[in-house]
Amino acid sequence: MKKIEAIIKPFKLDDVKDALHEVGVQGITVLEVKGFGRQKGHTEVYRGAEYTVDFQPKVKIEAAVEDGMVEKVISAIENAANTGKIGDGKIFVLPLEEAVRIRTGERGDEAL
Amino acid sequence: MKKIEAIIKPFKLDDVKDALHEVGVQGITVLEVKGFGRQKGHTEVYRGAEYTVDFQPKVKIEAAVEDGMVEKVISAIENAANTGKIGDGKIFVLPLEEAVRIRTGERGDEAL
Amino acid sequence: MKKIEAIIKPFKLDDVKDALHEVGVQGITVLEVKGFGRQKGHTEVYRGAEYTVDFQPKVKIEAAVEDGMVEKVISAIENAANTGKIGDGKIFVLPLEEAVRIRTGERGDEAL
Amino acid sequence: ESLLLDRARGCLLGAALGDALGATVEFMSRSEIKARYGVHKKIIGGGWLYLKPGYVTDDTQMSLCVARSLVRSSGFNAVDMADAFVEWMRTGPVDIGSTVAQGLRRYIAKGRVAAKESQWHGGNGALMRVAPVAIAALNCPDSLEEWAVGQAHITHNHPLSDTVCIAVSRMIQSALKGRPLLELLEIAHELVRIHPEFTFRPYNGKAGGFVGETFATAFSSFYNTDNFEDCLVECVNQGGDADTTGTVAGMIAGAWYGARGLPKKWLNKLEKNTKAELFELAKGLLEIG
Ligand SMILES: Nc1ncnc2c1ncn2[C@@H]1O[C@H](COP(=O)(O)OP(=O)(O)O)[C@@H](O)[C@H]1O
Ligand SMILES: Nc1ncnc2c1ncn2[C@@H]1O[C@H](COP(=O)(O)OP(=O)(O)O)[C@@H](O)[C@H]1O
Ligand SMILES: Nc1ncnc2c1ncn2[C@@H]1O[C@H](COP(=O)(O)OP(=O)(O)O)[C@@H](O)[C@H]1O
Ligand SMILES: [Mg+2]
Ligand SMILES: [Mg+2]
Repeated sequence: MKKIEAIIKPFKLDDVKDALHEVGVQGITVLEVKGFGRQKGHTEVYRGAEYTVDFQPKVKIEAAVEDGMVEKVISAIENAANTGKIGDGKIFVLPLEEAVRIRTGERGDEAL
Repeated sequence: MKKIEAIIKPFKLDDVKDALHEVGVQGITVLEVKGFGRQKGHTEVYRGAEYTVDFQPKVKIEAAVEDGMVEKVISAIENAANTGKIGDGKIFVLPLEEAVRIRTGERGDEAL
Repeated sequence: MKKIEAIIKPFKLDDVKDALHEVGVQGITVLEVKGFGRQKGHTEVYRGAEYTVDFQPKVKIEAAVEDGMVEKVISAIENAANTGKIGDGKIFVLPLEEAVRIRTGERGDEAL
Repeated sequence: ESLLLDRARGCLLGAALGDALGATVEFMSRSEIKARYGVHKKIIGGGWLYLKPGYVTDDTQMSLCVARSLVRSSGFNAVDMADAFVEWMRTGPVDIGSTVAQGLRRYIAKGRVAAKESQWHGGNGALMRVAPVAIAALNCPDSLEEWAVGQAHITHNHPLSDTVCIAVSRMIQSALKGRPLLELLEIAHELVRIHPEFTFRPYNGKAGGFVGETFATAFSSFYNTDNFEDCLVECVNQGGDADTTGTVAGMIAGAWYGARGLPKKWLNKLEKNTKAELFELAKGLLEIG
């Protein structure tokens, strides 16, 4: 099993959720995060002076998936989240040693 | 060492914290997240129209633990967080290669 | 590649970001979290009654880095985030099996 | 002699003008630029980096690091140049490319001055800063290839990036020496014969960060115009990686037309410390070897 984490532009969340549903991923966990990278923050005016907010709001998606699903899931997220502009985000894959469904006690792939 | 991540229903946070204290886990980090899964979101009324909010508020708990503690911690969380209803959540176990206590520089199990 | 996660005191975020810049790490993702540990929460007064808020606001930094950078990054965070007082936080290192830059499809070290 | 100096200044200042002009429209498409500016031909700053008018980006700033290092070391010294890049990175520059940042992390962590060859290093980050090498190696032409590729490998190790760094350096040297235009064109045609990725005639309209597209955009604008201003306007209005295509067009056209061929209205807008330093460095670079 693997844990997939994706950092994406917030307006892309629905597109990515749909793309994940298409490949059979139903359960995901979503977090609002702040991204720092090459994409510039926006400028705000405060008391007449212009200043740059240096982070970008991003959304982080976490999805535990079976090994065989990893490449499909990466493609689904990539295609849905891509705009070609700086700041599109990242996908990370981590090893997942165990998964448990709290409601039933099921473990492994059955828990996903 | 392992990193344990648990997605649970928000009202279960105190029960899970108590259960973790019982087995000797003192330090945890908690995040508010949005869950998408089999559990349906609730309906809200906005400007007279009913619409479904398709996510469920969840709480994510992260706890770094020694290898020998993993099964105890899984049981503690499972028993405390379980309601038997859809949406109870998940427990994930990831390998943790290093841990550092910033205050002292301690590493490994000593840092947990 | 490794995924580095650091839990730090919120007022240390800028110092840690600067320290990471010094070693060439530009891209990070930041989350606001609640920490439970040895550091005691503060007391608040609500409707005349005093009660203890038992968590501490913390900031969680996530940075995917090349293998060769791990020790440099740990030192940078440690030195910048340390105050010597309880609650300074933790640094965790997890294995990262794959990374993808969504904008270009780059993989591995090139995606960071 | 003074003609040579004028062309060397034209090369460095021309590249900086391309950077400043193109930065306004970096990452925009041709039609987006047309809709917003009609024809973009003024140095007004702005763009995705919120630049002040006349300010430059990493293209010129890294070129300054290259030039200072060459003058300081009387030639190419990889460690001195890599240290200069790291010092620049630590000032928190307005932009820094991902491949450049990665290469500098490698140098900080491992002390190696050369990246391993990578299929992902076909970007223009090494090409954009090669102009000072062309000037510095005028008196030691046997060192041109070693220096052009050596400076590139600090961050970019890819056969196409290597090849175009050498080819554009040769074009700049041909222009500096006042050789006939056909000689400069023949270097470009030879490049395309060996590597069709650089085809500029016909130009396919692609102006991205891949060296093939960057070179084609820059060189086709030089090829299709007969003065510095038209060359750069043609180039940056293709959008895409406009500050870098502008930089490459500016280094070639600037060497060809000389500083006297650069529009005064643009030079007056260029940030004055950058302008003054490039003006001086041209002389220092010519004195090497
Ligand atoms: N090394 C990294 N580790 C963790 N998150 C990162 C890393 N680099 C970038 N990010 C996240 O990805 C987002 C996009 O990165 P950015 O550098 O702006 O653009 P791009 O990925 O298109 O080059 C950042 O806002 C940040 O949230
Ligand atoms: N594959 C997954 N990866 C990450 N988080 C998941 C995954 N599946 C479910 N979740 C999280 O667990 C929560 C509960 O899942 P759900 O399918 O509603 O119920 P149950 O686990 O009881 O079958 C979701 O709201 C989501 O936060
Ligand atoms: N085992 C752990 N797993 C995950 N997070 C932890 C763990 N222990 C502590 N933390 C996080 O680190 C913070 C600091 O821990 P604390 O015990 O208060 O101080 P110290 O690390 O200085 O001994 C906590 O608020 C919590 O966010
Ligand atoms: Mg630039
Ligand atoms: Mg550019």
